[in-house]
Amino acid sequence: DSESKPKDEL
Amino acid sequence: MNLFRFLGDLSHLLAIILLLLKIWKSRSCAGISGKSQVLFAVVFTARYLDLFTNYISLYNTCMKVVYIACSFTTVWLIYSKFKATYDGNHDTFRVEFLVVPTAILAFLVNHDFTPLEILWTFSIYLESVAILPQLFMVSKTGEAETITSHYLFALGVYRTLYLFNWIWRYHFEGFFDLIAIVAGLVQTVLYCDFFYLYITKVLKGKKLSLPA
Repeated sequence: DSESKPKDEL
Repeated sequence: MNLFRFLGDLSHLLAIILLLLKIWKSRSCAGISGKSQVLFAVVFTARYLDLFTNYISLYNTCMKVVYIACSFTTVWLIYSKFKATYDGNHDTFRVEFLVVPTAILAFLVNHDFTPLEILWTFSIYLESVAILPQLFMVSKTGEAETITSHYLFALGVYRTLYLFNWIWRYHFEGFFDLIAIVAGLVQTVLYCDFFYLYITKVLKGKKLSLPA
């Protein structure tokens, strides 16, 4: 999905 | 983490360190847009505030700290230590044309209307256009030093590899983040013209210069 998740990308 | 993502991060790191070393070794920041570097420092600061709220991994934390530290060091070198060599007369892009629209867009189009999420979104939008002052400077002076070209190439490759990472993640994890993908596409497209010049000129041993 396109929802807010913990941001693991930089 | 897939290979595209990892190589993308390495390419980003390479670009940042290449620029730092170029300025440090030559004791000069001629040809470098201080405005783009300030924008990148703003991008990292706005995006990595989650260092204080969210622990993801040692890799994630280290990379974020290194990106921020290098970015602020670069800004300091340009505006303080080697200020005399800074080419301000050619660095005339109006950054408010980038900051204001991306800030408004971040308020309007985001995943969640919270301060951290809006700042993250702002950083994604701003990053996609933050290189414009630098590209504008290259087009204005009509040339770029070879090492500056390598820097721009590595920086462009980073977001391009992230695009492949997102295709991979969508395919294998069903994960996608539309805000990052669209902004990443815009960012990559902005580099396309430069990629062409880099491959046709710089890789053949010529200095990057634009036709008058």
